[in-house]
Amino acid sequence: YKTFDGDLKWDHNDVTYRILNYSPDMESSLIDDAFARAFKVWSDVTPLTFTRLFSDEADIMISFGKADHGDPYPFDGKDGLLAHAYPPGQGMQGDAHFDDDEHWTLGRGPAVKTRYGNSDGAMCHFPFIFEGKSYTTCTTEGRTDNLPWCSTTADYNRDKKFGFCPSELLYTFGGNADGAECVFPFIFQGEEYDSCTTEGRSDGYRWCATTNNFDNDKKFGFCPNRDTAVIGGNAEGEPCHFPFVFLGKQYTSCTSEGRGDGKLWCATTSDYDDDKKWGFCPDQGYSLFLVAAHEFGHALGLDHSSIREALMYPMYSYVEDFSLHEDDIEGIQYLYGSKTGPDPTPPQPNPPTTDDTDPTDEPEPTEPTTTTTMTPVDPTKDACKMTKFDTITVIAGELHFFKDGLYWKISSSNNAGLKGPFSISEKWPALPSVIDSAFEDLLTRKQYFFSGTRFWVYQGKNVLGPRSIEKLGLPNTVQKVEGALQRGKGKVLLFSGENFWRLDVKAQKIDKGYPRYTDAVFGGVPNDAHDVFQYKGHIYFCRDRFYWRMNSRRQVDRVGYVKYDLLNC
Amino acid sequence: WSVPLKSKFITFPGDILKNMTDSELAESYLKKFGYMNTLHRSGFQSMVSTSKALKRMQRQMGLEETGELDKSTLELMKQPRCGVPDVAN
Repeated sequence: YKTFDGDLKWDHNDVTYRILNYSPDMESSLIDDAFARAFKVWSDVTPLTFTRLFSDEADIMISFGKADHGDPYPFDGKDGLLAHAYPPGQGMQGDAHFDDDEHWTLGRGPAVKTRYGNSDGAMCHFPFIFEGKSYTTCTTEGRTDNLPWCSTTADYNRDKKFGFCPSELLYTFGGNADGAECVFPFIFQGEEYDSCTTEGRSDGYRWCATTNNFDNDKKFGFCPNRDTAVIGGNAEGEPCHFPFVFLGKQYTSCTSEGRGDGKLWCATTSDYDDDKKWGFCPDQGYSLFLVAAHEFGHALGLDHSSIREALMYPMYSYVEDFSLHEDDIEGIQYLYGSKTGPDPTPPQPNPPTTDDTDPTDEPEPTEPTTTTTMTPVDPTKDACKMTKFDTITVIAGELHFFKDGLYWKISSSNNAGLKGPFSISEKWPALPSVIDSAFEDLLTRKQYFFSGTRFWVYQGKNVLGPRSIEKLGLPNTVQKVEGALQRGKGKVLLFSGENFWRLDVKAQKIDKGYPRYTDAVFGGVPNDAHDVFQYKGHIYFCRDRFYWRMNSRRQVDRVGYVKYDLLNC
Repeated sequence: WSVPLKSKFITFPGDILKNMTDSELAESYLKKFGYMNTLHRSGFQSMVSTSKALKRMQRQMGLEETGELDKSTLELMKQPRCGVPDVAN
């Protein structure tokens, strides 16, 4: 899982949401229910609660829109982008937008909730039998008022259970007419309309007047899409017209002819060649519940996951019996804690496994080793003449500069002078002369040194090592560790090449979900830095003589010379 | 057997044109979802090569990190998805 930079999250657990408008694809009560279930996915595993508001500003404002829908990220017609949402925060932050050029369903074809009839609002049952014929959509057969209806069981003739399907002749939604049905024909801007229209609007939604003269009465509502309606195209909401002519040939069903993307379409008049009116044929559609659960994950502070089965994986895939993946749960509980936990606590590190060093790799004796012969230190070795150091790090509050068996140090307090050179082997006898990186664990004061694929752990005069870095869970592809950054209690980031891993120091194991790309998280620094260290609240990335300094908000706020700014040469 | 219809592709009025070449599709996908030309808060504009950007996308999606626009990568780019970028900016 990933969270957004700075672990953006709500600073309260009673989160509010508001549904600003509806899609014509599903009855509004189905949409309300899909959103409520999507929120429940997250409230089931955290202390969060979700309250729906019907006016004013809510934390999460939910809306449907098409193409350019009022923010800098336009949608792209049918398929492709389905929806997006913003991380927690004020204003548009936290909001969720759904592309209404999609076919919104519950993931398995048109979700048709009936009204009136004798089934108390039950869903249509497709297919159903009526007078010996099988129907997979609503029909006006058997009626003279042209109202589409369906059976709510598999066999109407046996059960006589039915209901009316969404239709502009039955009701409208939104608008200012309290859901009254359309009146046809109606007058709008002096013209007569005998069906729903998008005229007069720039958002592509179909509407109608609920009196016979809109110019006088200004009463209107939005038209629900019939389940047989085409999606997108330039005749949104109109039903297919079969047969229709296309390029001189007659079609009695949907076709992908004429398109390179294989999508099924139909004409909504008898002759496409003349009228050029068309749309995509209804398909399985996208589960509004699943997409909403994903988007609300963003609105709560989760970024995309790289686990294919996780809800926060970027791509859509329909799942019959949905349940949250552990990766999603770990992520959301990292931010808000678990259902019972009073405080949001990051997931407990895995219990330390038994030390699995194999005998062949027995660490050095932990008794202070006999002093080896000291190589005399050449006091004239001048740190200011080094172009680059093997590693730079803070140990015991002093910035250390390591190079070829020697080190210099400078106290963190201001205007302190540089001390050294000193011999590495004098202070840390077990260490080799080239140190790739080092860090001091703030909790235990243990000092970790990395050289090539081996590492040593010093505690006072006692040393454990050398051991292979694979013991920490680093892959055998890592040739050397080039940087180490303490991150909070017991976590250290280890850098190598263009990647970094997070080490749980207590568990002595790399956390799941790593490696990650350095420049994806620490934007603006070279991704081939040969040294990374923390000093006085800043992160330093070094390459040759230069350093890039990054502040706590991960902004590069200074680029300079190691020699002049750190060594004070 | 009937001679397969020579499919003639036409432009449908109101269709949000998406017929792009594979490399155009890949380029726009990698940019749209933050894998390329990421602008950093510090204003640092890092130009990432297409191959490296592809590797990063393949890692995020759990694909083999070839750095090539191979079939499985292209297919994944055509799948419906969330509009939030994968590489946060």
